[in-house]
Amino acid sequence: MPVFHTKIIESILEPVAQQVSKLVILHEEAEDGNAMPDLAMPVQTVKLAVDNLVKVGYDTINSSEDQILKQDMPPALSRVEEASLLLLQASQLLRTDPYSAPARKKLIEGSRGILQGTSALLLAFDESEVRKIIRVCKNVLEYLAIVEVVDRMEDLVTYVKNLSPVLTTMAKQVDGREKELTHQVHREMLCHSLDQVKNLTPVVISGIKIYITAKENYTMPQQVADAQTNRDYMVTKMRDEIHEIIRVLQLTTYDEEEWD
Amino acid sequence: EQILDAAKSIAAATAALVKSASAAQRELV
Repeated sequence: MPVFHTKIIESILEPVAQQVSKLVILHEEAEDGNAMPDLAMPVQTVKLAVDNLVKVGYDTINSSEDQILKQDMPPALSRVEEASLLLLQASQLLRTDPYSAPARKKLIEGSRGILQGTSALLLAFDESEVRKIIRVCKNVLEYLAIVEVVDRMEDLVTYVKNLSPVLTTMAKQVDGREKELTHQVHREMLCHSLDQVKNLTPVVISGIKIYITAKENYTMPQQVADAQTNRDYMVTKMRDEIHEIIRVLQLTTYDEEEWD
Repeated sequence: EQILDAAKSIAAATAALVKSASAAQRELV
């Protein structure tokens, strides 16, 4: 089971997570430790990177209209800032005493804090990106909901003309997301539902067409009713698949396993 | 994108810091 649920988050956090784990193990195995080197320079580099992240983070918050992102990001940024302070304190303590045990503790807590805060920040950002894809999916659902008013051929032409670009955007974004996931089962679920939507699209349009033809040709009421039932059944199937896509998009490995 | 780049920088800087600290410890183990 992958720890990080997207490839980009994994590529950013996995190397630092490995380094932090190694430091923790080394610290536990050699409690007294060797003299620590002067960490002022690397700590300063982290501090500059933290300052930049905080600036970019607040720029993102201020320019976003996503209320959940605005709510989720500040605590993650605070976490990173607090962790950076711990690292500065550790570096100052080590300058006066390279064997300082509290400094080692602060070093570990600080680097863990950076990892956890950055992870929370990336997760908040990623969830916001997922909400953008979900909005596109809901846009398709809205189009599917108005299928009942399509009862003339010219309406169908307009309907298909409007539905196609939204469906294409949805397919492109879901496909991109699927490729980005590290969780194989989630990838397969998205792939399956997206294929279903692609396969159902011509079937739904054909169902609408058959219904309109039946209605316009004054076919027997039962035939019109059957055509309508068939159309609605296909639309429901497509809607269900899109709801499934929305559900899977919101799943993370964090739902199944605590890693923190 | 900017967030991802900023996160990459912070992760790389932290990994380098922790690596330096680990190097000193490793000599003992």
